[in-house]
Order: sequence, then structure tokens, then C-alpha cells
Amino acid sequence: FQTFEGDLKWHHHNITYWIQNYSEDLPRDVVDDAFARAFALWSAVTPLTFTRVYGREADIVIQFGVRGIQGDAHFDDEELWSLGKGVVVPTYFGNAKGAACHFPFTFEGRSYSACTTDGRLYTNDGNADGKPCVFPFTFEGRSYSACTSDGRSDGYRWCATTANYDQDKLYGFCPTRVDATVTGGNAAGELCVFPFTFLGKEYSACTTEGRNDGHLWCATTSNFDKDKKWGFCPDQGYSLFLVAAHEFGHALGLDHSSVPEALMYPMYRFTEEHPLHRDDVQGIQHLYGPRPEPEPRPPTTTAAEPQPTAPPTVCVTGPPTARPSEGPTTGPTGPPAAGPTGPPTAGPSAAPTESPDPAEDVCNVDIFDAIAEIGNRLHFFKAGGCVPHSLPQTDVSLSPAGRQVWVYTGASVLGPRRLDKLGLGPEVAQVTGALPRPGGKVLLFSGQSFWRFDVKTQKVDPQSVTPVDQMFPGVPMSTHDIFQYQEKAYFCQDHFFWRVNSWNEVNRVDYVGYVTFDLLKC
Amino acid sequence: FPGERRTNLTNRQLAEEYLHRYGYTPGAELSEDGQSLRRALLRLQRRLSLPETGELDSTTLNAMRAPRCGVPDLGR
Repeated sequence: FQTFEGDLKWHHHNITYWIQNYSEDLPRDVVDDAFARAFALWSAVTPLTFTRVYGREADIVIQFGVRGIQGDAHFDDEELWSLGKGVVVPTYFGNAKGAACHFPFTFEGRSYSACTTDGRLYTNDGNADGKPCVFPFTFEGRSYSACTSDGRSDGYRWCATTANYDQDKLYGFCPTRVDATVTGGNAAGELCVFPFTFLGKEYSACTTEGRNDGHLWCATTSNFDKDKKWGFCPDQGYSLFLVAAHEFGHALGLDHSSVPEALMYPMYRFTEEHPLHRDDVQGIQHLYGPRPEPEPRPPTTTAAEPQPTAPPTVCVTGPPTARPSEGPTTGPTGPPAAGPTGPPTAGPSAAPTESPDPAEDVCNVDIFDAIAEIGNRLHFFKAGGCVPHSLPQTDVSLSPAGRQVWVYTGASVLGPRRLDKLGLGPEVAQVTGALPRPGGKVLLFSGQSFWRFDVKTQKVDPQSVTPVDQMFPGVPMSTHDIFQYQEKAYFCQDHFFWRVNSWNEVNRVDYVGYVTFDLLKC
Repeated sequence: FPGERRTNLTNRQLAEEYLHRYGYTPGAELSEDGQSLRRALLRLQRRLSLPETGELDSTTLNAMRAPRCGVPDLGR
């Protein structure tokens, strides 16, 4: 390994970073996720921590290079619509400042005539145009999920709905990399941004099976044989995660390595393995030392440690009943048992520690979507299709299993009650979390929206439904656990969490981390 | 990545541009005697753990065409 001449390293360990702008080629949450994982590589082997901030005071500023700007655009981390590779023309619809679009204008043989409310540009033949299609997306109530070239003679391909290629395909154009032969009605040619669903099949991996030209195919995980004929994988693509991890190595003081397998070797090399080579770890620890050993762990319990998955939410409105990061922990603890009819004392693992025996009724494995302390009562929310044996049963004819909540008062368990009793209509399939608010209110989350719940009336205000990203910008839209801890809101998705801090009523994501490493201290 | 390599360069032009861009030769032009090119190639091959031939062989040319980080290998 090699470090830079002179003492080029950080002399504090809590490093901050700012993502100043984004690339047209990838959805923002993919970029955010790639950067969070790239930083986590280095924090896992050093005392360094990385916190995302939103301004110039950051230690590390990340900017996607921009080429060919027309006009005097200034980037203020707003999105710019691309009109083709590498050339951007700012629109005046709240995007980048600078030269507005003077309609009509022609660019690369296309005439542009208007902006739409979402910043897309319309061509004069009535189709929206501009950004490549990043699937799936919805426009004017239609969901687009694939590209097709049928119905065109000029070689361009269109973003198409899965429903009906005839009237719906006229929307934008696809980022054609290589036109694959279209077989069996599949769309072909565009990049696979995993996971995506097409014609009811979930695509999540690449494979070169069944091809002799070295190209990769987007494939379903279930059956590579008949489903892989769909589109192209980014075989010429580069992993933003790997590129970012390399560049962040430079930003921490590492120069290039001479070890071809090392991440800090100058040439890009794709790998599915863990990207850090011993040489990288020796280099970074030469600068910052190793990651301090965690406090000595208490003897592990005899039971197999449950797999660290995203725990159900525990939202505490009163004084926190448990502080996972204080005092000796004896490993995960379940919600307080409440006597014979109380909620199950199963651990908080959202997934069963052993796969339930299919013959055994899976209702014994208690999986909750959210557990929230509301008005000093623990609410257990469950959307699943069965009622755990340990919970009071009801007359199934009255409340079909699913969309239920049990209220644990410390001495007894009330319920189950259906979510409708809380004023949540059938469109709310499950509750995924809760955030306490002043004045006896609690925000109840489900999918991409939240409602304001009144603790006294035990009802939500149906008019209060609000999109999550309107009040919590920067968190992913599909979080499955939301909770509050020490005055901050946590939004969990897969292995990661987005921590939201409130400054003068403005919510900002100030940290993205691993649930296991950074939250549960596993 | 800093774009795809411009294909209309000769191998020697590609090498001179690459060696200059990534810090192996101080000036953009190499003297005609070939010695300075040889010395610069040896430095590159050693730095990248390539066979140290001092020649502009196919291994070295492939390495020069591979996508890479834009930070120079030598110099400040």
C-alpha cells in the first residue's frame, strides 16, 4: 500500500460527508446506499465513523462530474434533466438555476416544446422525453416497467407499460446499451436495475448462462432456464459502490497500491467478494489504527443467537423502557411478557430463528410489523394472516386474521382490534412504525404515507394522510420499520437505517448506518 | 470513468499520454532516443506489478486501456 507524501490524513475520527449532486444514471437511493456501504467498509476496520451532512461544512464533498453544460447553469444539488448522454440543459421548473429552456428548441434532432410539472420535457409529438427511463416509474397514472422497440421504425425504443404496448408505449426513450434480440415478447436491451418486476416475474440477478457471447442476462432467481431471456445486465457497467470505496480510500489518505487484488489498485476490477484486501486494511490501519474492540460481550446465551434482522419497531413515547446501547446487555430481549394471555415473549427477531416446521402451525412464530408504546400502552401491530396462539383468540368470523392490533396495558392485553377501529381504512394493509409527537399525537406509518393518531380518541385523522418524503426528505420510500429513539427518528430498510434529526422543525437525514453494527452494536 | 480511450491514437501516443497523465513522465513529450520511454515503462510496470520488460508489450498496453481511477500513481 502507499499513503500520500506528508501527513495527509484526518486528525479527527467522526468524518462527515456531503453528496453535492447526483448522476442521471442511477436512482438517488441507489447512490445514497452505495456511498453508505462504501464508507462502512472503511469504518468497519478503523475507529472512523462517517456521518452524512447537507452542506459545505462537510469534510468530504462528493460530486458527480458534469460535462457539456449549456448556458450558465449553477448546480445547487437539484436534479438536471439529461437530454442525451453528457449534455444537460437546465429546465426552469425548480431544477438547476441558470439558462432556462426557451421553447421551442431543437436538440439532437428533437424539438422540445414544454416542461411538465415533474420537470420532464415534452417533445412536440406529445410524448414526454428527456430522462432515460429508470424502471419502474409511474407517469400520469400509468406504471412503466420495460422498453420495447415494436411499433417504431427508427430504432429507438420506448418505455412501455406492461399492460398494453399499443397505446401506452409513447413515453420517453430508453437508455439503449445494446439491442438484444427480442425473443418471446420480452423487452430487451436496457440496463437491469435490480430488483425489478416484469410481467409478474421478479428479476434480481445476472447470469451468463446459455450465452456464448459473454453478455450477461437479467435473470429471475427462481428459474434461470426459461426466464433469463430478458434485457441485458450492466456487463459494461461499473459498480458505483466499488468506485466510491476506492475514491473514499484516497479521501482518507491512501494512495494507489501495487497489489492487483487490492481495492486501492489503480485499475477497476469488479468483484462480488469483500472488496478490502489485506493490503488495503494494513494501509488504512497504518493511518488510523484498527477498529477498537467492542466492550467485552456477556457470555452468549445457550440459545442460538437470532439472525440480526431488522427488529420490529419499538416506539417509546414515555421514558424509554430499554436502552440497547447502555449497560450490559444479555442479548436481544422480547417485549415484556404479560402473563398467560399476554403477547408472546418471542425475541424481537423479525424472522423465526429456525424455519417453522411446515407441519407445525406457523402461528406459533410471532412476527409483528410494529410494536409501539402509545399513551403508555404497548401496541402490537400485525398484518400477517394468522393469530398467534399466545394471543387472545377472537371469533374469526368477526375479525378475519390480519390488519390487527393488540394493546398491552401492563396487566392485561386488549384485542385484537382491527385497524379499522383506529380509523385506518382497508387501503392500509399494515402499520410499519410510529413516531410520538407532542400534544398526545402519534404518527402511524404504512408504506409511503403516515397518519396522525390521537391517543385520547384512539383514532387517526383520516385527512392527515401525508407522503413520507414530504416531511422526511431523504429516507427511502419503502422502509419497513420506523421508530423513535433518543429524540431521533429511525427509518429502516433491509440492513440499513436512515436517522432523521429535527433542526427548527426541519427534518434532515443526518446518518445512514447498519442496523447490526451501528444500532444493535452486534 | 474518464471516458473510453480515444481509439485513433497509435500505441506510442497512447503510452505517452498515459505515462504523462498518471505521473510517470514529467513532460508530455518523451525524447526520441527511446531511453526515457523505457525508463518510464519500467517505473509503470514496477508500480502496477506487471512484468518489468521496459517494452510497450501487450500486457502493458492492455493495462493502459483498462478503466482506472483518475488519481495519478506518482507525484503529489
